[in-house]
Amino acid sequence: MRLKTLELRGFKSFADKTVINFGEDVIGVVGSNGCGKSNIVDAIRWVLGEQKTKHLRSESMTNVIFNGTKGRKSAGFAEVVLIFENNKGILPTAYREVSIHRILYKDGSSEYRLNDVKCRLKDINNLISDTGMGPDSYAIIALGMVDDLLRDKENARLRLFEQAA
Amino acid sequence: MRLKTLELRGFKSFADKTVINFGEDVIGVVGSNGCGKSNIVDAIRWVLGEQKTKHLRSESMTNVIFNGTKGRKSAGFAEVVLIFENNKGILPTAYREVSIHRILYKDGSSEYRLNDVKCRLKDINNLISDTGMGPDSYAIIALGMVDDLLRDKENARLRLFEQAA
Amino acid sequence: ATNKFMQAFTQVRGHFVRVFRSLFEADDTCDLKLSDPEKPLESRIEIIAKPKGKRPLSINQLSGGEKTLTATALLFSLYLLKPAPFCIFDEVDAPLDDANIAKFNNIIKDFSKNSQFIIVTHNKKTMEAVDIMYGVTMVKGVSKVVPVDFRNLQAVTLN
Amino acid sequence: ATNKFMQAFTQVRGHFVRVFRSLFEADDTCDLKLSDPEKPLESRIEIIAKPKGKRPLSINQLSGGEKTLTATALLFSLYLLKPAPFCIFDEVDAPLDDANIAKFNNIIKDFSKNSQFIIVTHNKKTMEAVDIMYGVTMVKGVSKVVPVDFRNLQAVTLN
Ligand SMILES: Nc1ncnc2c1ncn2[C@@H]1O[C@H](COP(=O)(O)OP(=O)(O)OP(=O)(O)O)[C@@H](O)[C@H]1O
Ligand SMILES: Nc1ncnc2c1ncn2[C@@H]1O[C@H](COP(=O)(O)OP(=O)(O)OP(=O)(O)O)[C@@H](O)[C@H]1O
Ligand SMILES: [Mg+2]
Ligand SMILES: [Mg+2]
Repeated sequence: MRLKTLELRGFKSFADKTVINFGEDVIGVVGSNGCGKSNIVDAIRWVLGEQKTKHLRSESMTNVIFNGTKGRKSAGFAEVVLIFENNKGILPTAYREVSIHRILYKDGSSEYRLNDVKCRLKDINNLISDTGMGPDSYAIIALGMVDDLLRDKENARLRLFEQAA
Repeated sequence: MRLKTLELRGFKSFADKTVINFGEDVIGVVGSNGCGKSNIVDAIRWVLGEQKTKHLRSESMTNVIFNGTKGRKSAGFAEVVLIFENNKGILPTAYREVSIHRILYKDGSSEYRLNDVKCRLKDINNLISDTGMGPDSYAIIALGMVDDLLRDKENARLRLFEQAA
Repeated sequence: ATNKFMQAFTQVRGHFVRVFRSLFEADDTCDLKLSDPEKPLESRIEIIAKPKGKRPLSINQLSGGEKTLTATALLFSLYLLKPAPFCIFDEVDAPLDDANIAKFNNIIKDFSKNSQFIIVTHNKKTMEAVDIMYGVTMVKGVSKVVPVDFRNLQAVTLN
Repeated sequence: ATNKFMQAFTQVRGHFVRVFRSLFEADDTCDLKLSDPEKPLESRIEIIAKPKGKRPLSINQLSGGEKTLTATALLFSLYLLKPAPFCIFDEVDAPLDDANIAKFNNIIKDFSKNSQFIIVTHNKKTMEAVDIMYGVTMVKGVSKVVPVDFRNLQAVTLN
């Protein structure tokens, strides 16, 4: 299954709708400090169902909503859409493309969609839990994760191993 | 006061006597991963009196002694000498040059010298405590220290401030 | 459950030795051990890593770059057990020297036959190794993404 | 004791604002605060850092590079209060982009009039900024040091 597109709107520093096409095998993301690269990584974790705010560098979940700048007020909601090609039938669904959609409103209410049909967070978790793609998976290797593995923080190595096994 | 020379022998990966001359204002230290750069930083901390083994990435103090390789046996002791020019009279001594010498033997016994005269660790601590040069000083900024400051681990910011104030 | 665990563990261990040796040297000593082989599900996983003929007493004695490579070898070993559809590396190459960055990027090139890799980096050598690059820029606190090639790279990375 | 503390704190605070603004932008909001101004010696020191007109709710929301620069600004502020005879930076530049590395090295150039700086680095731009370079190499587990200029640099850093 290949990543096709990521769309962000109102998510952290991505106030305006932003579309990234993942056409290739190895995709580089570059830019100066603080421009938003790790925020893109956070967006992918978030749309895949991440619920631990500290994995999103936030004290509370509503902190992922664009919080405004000197010249622009904050957003009413954060929205991320991730679209896959289901080319290997890994995702147990008849669709050739699968889109996962997550919205969080300022009042704390959330919306989730699978292929544009409203669903619960649980449905998203079930869909991807077996593909090694869950937000806690060893596939997302921010520098912090390397550190946890080295210190074996909270038995990180065994927990990661159990996810893969 | 300027650093003049650092000599290492039997300290971590520096099995053979190594002399580094600090002639300049800004000195770069380069080399591939694992070649010994941070070990040099550890040597400077150590000779200035560092007693916390975790600041030296070691479980016990005798771990700083060269522990041998496939082709060479371990050393009997670790020795580091740091020589300063006392040009600003910061060090309260009549000497123009000051050398601090620390030796640790395999059996755990230690030797300390100030200008080649045997002394106690305490004497070394007293000499440098007021110059901001103690091993815990804000002058040694390994990446880990940046982290402690950001998370304010164990009130790191206040403690560092008190050292400078 | 224990049998299944041990089977998977033996596989990961095999991968680890191979990946470690491709990142370090071909005859290096390395291993993964269970702290309590009698009760695997309650064990911790111990890492033995002795790159380039050195004899560190624990991985804590290794250098910053060596530790990063060792952890990466473990992650790749888990990946080989069950390849994830995509992997994201966020500035994992920061502590690596040029030679290790080349090895790291080669391993990614290999695995990219089966998965997509998203690599966030500041390193020029890593940038040369990717297939396509997206530049992220920020204007007045708002981020946006632009496709990048080496001509507008300076503009994107020098803010 | 409290008076002396407050005097020093006010000075460090002033330095912090100036150094922060030289590393980020000249009109950025930043400050150091005591969590309990009534009992300074029992306080924690809080950092307010809002680079480039952004409004992060805490420094935790800042990026990796922004956090490093902020911590470095604090360290330099303490340094200005009581300059240490020498400072050692061990790969502090790893998370910084090219523009910030240039700022970082400029600040070091300034302060190096009064102190020596030992900079451990893998970064080529940083290497160009130092006065003299020592290369550390390891053969069969034993380290040694060689003086380096840009001609033998490749040999030293590519192992
Ligand atoms: N909810 C939010 N609204 C607006 N801006 C935000 C929000 N959350 C985070 N930011 C901003 O995003 C920036 C951080 O972006 P990010 O961590 O993606 O940077 P980066 O490109 O990874 O940089 P680095 O190279 O330093 O790691 C911070 O400056 C922060 O203020
Ligand atoms: N007591 C010792 N005896 C022999 N070798 C040792 C000893 N202690 C540490 N080492 C070796 O020194 C090496 C680490 O050196 P160091 O941390 O200085 O590397 P470095 O140049 O800073 O690398 P990096 O760029 O990755 O940070 C390790 O490989 C370790 O095995
Ligand atoms: Mg980042
Ligand atoms: Mg190091």
